[in-house]
Amino acid sequence: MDAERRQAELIEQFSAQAAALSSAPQLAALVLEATSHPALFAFSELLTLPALSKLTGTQYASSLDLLRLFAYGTLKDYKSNSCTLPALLPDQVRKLKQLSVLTLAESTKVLPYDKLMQELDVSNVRELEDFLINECMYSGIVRGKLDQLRRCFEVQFAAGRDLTPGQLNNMIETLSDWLGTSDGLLHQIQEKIKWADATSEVNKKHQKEFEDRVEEAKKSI
Amino acid sequence: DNSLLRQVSSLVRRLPAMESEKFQDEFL
Amino acid sequence: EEQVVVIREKLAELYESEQQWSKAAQMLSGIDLDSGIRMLDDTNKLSKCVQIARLYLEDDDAVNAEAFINKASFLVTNSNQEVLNLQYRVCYARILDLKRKFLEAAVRYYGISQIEQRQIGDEEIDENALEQALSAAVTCTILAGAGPQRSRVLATLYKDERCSKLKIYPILQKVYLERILRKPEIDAFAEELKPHQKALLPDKSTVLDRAMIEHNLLSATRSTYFCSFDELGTLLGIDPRKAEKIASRMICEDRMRGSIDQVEAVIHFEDDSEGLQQWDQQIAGLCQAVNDILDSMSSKGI
Repeated sequence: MDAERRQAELIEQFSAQAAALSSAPQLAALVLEATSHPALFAFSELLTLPALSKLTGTQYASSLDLLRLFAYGTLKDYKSNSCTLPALLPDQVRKLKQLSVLTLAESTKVLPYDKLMQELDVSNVRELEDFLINECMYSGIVRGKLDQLRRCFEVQFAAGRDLTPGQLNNMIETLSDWLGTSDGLLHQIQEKIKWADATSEVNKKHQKEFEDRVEEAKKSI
Repeated sequence: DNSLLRQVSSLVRRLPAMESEKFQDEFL
Repeated sequence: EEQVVVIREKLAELYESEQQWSKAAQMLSGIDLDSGIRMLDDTNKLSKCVQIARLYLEDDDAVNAEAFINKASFLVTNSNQEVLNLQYRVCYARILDLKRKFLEAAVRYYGISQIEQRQIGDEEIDENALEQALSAAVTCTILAGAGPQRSRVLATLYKDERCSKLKIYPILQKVYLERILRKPEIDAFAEELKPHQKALLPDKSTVLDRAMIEHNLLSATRSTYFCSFDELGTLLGIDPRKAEKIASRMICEDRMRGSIDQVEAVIHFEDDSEGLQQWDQQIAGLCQAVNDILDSMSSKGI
């Protein structure tokens, strides 16, 4: 929540800057700044700005493609298309790696070291762990624990990335399933409460009947 | 609202609450 | 006796002017404050005790200073001399600091930094002095042994807005957030320390080393379940066997949760009930996230 709030201010700042810029080189420079900023991990607001459409058809069109990559893609996607995209600065590489971790965390909560090393282009476990601790956990985009025994990273929380059109339906489905399961569980609990109350009443009645008969028996003796 | 969507996306990714092997053993 | 007292006081003044603090203190400590012939009131006695303690502290002599501050502590409760009371508090904090009772010193320094008056008697309270007291509180807290008591003091300091303006705020932030401290940061912090805060301990490590190693060990528990002694040694910059020793001491003293498998040479940073507890925490986090989203929605009129 805090990360999202911090980002909201940055997004507003960059959007205002973009609106004030008129030339393609200036907009390309803004894209470079946004994709290098250490605290910005969301780019869909910038992508939808009318001002950025000025980049289309110019020699800076690849900056728009780069922004799209940072919004939805991973380091692997960059490497497959690097010939058509601008070269990345170290800050941009770091950010793309961070975004790649967020994408990986979308599909599974237990990320094996081998997969992470492959996706993040990291050659050893030490480097991977340092990256996950310093660049992901300490920057607040991810919370989790490293399990060196099982060689995996257990994700407890991961910040949300920009949504691709296909993801919205999945999200709605997951939320609907969750709602359905929760409703079902609450209903079951209600039924159990009713059953417990009814059983308790029956037991009380039985106990009273038994005590009455004991009293009767005592009197007759 | 992209910001809200990202927050919801993050929330949805948190389900189920725990998934590790160790937890499964304890849960069982 | 009166004449001897006058001579002693004059000599002490001379020694003080030549910055021979301990000699000045020794001169004054020869005055019999409880003499039957000269009747000194409690305020005068308190004043003398505090003055002697302050002089010893100029030479970092905590042992002798403490003797006089202990005498002063019987007198200070009935004193309404605000300046003297403040001087007493400062001496007490410095003595605790010198004796390496860092957490207690931190609490006292912090109390001093919170003084609201800018004039006490004839003395003006300088903002710089208060800032120094606050900085001393932060330094002592960082040097104190890692554990729940220190965490409470850290939280108090971190949430105090004034600390964000201090030069050592970045390290306070990292310590509070339980993040691993790297060598350049530790070296930068070491430059701000006084000699006794970098003193050698019986095991040949320094006060600073021990504090940093313990902190980094606790930080490691936040991000990993499990660490080999070799890995731990590399992380902490020490011999793996030393890392094991420090970890075992912290576990025995209940300042860290975990267990050590000496056969496999690994440390497990958790106990067996961690999974279910974590599940509870995750569920709580989920519910909080839902609340946050609902709040965001309502703030946007949705």
